[in-house]
Amino acid sequence: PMSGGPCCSHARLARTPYLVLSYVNGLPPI
Amino acid sequence: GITEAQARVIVNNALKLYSQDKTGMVDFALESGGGSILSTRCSETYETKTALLSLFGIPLWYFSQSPRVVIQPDIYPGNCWAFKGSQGFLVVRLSMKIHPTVFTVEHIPKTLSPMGNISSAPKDFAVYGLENEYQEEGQPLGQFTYNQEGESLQMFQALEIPDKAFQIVELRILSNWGHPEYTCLYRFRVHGQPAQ
Amino acid sequence: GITEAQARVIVNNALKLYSQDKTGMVDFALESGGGSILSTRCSETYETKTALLSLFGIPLWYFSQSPRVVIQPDIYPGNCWAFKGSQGFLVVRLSMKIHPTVFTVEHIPKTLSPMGNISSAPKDFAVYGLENEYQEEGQPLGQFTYNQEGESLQMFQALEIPDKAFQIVELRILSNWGHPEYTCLYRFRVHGQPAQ
Repeated sequence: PMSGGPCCSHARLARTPYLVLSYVNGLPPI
Repeated sequence: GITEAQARVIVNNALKLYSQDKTGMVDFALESGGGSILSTRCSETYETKTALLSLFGIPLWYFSQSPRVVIQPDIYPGNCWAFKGSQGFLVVRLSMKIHPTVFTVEHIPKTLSPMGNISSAPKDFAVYGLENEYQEEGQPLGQFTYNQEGESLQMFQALEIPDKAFQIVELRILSNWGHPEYTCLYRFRVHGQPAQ
Repeated sequence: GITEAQARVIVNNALKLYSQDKTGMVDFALESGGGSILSTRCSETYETKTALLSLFGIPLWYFSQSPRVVIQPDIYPGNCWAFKGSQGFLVVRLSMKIHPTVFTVEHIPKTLSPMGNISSAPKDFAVYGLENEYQEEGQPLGQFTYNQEGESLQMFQALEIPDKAFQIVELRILSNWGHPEYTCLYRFRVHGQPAQ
């Protein structure tokens, strides 16, 4: 279990072997 | 008044119909059942270049929904095919040759739309039976209007059961409910009687 | 007693709500609707190295669910994001800036868990509104407890409608229901009023 507040690297998601989806230009068509 | 047993029957029947793709009718356009998208004629997919897929921080490509989603059952917000403007075409090859009798059009309910409206929904549309995918003017099977104040799923009866059977239908969207840039198609279904 | 017609209305209204993502409310976290996962801060995905994908008999890689599944609607057993331990973080970018009012947390029902329990379910959790994804301590929007004896889908009202609007929220899981190794998040939704 971790203690303390939020921590460490915020680029964590970029280091994981997952396809990351981000919306960079507004909403997709809905 | 009704008894508890009668109430249970009503509930069970409603659930049964709901579980049968909500209509209890064969959808001959359904992709997994054998339907396929042949063409969108001159409609252009509305590309927003917003959904960026990356791996290890390296941008790979922009994702957008293809016309195939119109014959797939997932209709969560965003899982629609968007074409530019309010006039679009979709040529669908059905899983078999049928006399089309009913068409179903679905859009997300207004309650689930982040914009609070469904202006991107199709409004007036027409369906044609085609002999082949290149036929320009097929046999009209009816012209209908999807009502933005109506149910999320709306069914439209063809004016008359066509004498001819078709394996290819064209969905022609003629207008939308006001969105200036694109129209979103969530799901289109074709029901009918298999040809003898 | 009620009439058959009244019973049908009750059933139809219930099914209608059910078909509207079960809540009838916009989920601003939903990925297909424009939501995205920004970060898991220092939580680590629990890797079991058990789901091996192979092609032509050649092992390719081990598959595990990414945090994105938390903002995707499929909640079949296993379609959760598992993080090590019982304390985890998820920073979510919403589809638009809103005043968050309600949060929905879902877990599989105990009846569907092969283990017969849902010890991997989150227990105490808190939600914060962030100005930007790197903000360490955002505005508290509430602290809640997911009840393992309650419904599969549970909704939690923010203490008060925040004055400020947020497009980024942080979900902080503080404890789980007893699983010693990991906690599973099936789905987290954020509802609220779009900012003017």
